[in-house]
Amino acid sequence: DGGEDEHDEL
Amino acid sequence: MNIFRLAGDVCHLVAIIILLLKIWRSRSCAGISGKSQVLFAIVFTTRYLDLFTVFISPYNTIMKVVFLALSYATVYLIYMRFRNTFNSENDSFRLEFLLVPVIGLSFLENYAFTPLEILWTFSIFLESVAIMPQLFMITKTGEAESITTHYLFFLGLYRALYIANWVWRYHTEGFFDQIAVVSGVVQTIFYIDFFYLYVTKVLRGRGKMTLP
Repeated sequence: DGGEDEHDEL
Repeated sequence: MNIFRLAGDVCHLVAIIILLLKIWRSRSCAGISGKSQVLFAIVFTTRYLDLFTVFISPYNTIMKVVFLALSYATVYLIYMRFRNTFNSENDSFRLEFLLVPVIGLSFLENYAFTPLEILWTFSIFLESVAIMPQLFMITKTGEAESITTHYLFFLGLYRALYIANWVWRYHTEGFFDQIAVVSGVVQTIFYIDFFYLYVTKVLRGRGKMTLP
């Protein structure tokens, strides 16, 4: 499900 | 980082500064929805909790601190410093109509059932509706000072540029953040109607934007 390990967007 | 995202972040920063300067210089927050500004402060707080756990880049960290500081400064000016100019009777949007579905959805649709991830998702969904009290106030009063419309214009531009950023990142690095994209598209749609009014009313030098 497109897991995001870290969110790099503000 | 790409030009669309950088331009988007700059537009976001410009929007926040426009509003803050407008309140500070006019020493008044008439026509501004304090509720929207509180929601934005909540968005930044719940989204930037990773400020202390994850280091992405100096730019990322600095912008997070700046956005947090400016959004809390704006809320402070509205509810403390110039509270006597705050017309709360016009700022009557029921926040629970936004918070309840957003909280519910962030528990249902998220990347991981961890506190940080759920709070991040909450901040994404909340940001897409945070401008509603402000747009509601404008439709209720039937007008908006041109500075407030410039603020909304740059806010809308920031969202439109972020969509361009996602298209770019999808084609160049296969990046696709489903939650952020869906929520961002919904948020941008709210501005389309306003963009039309902005171009037809404000840019024609009418000074104030009066709704039909």
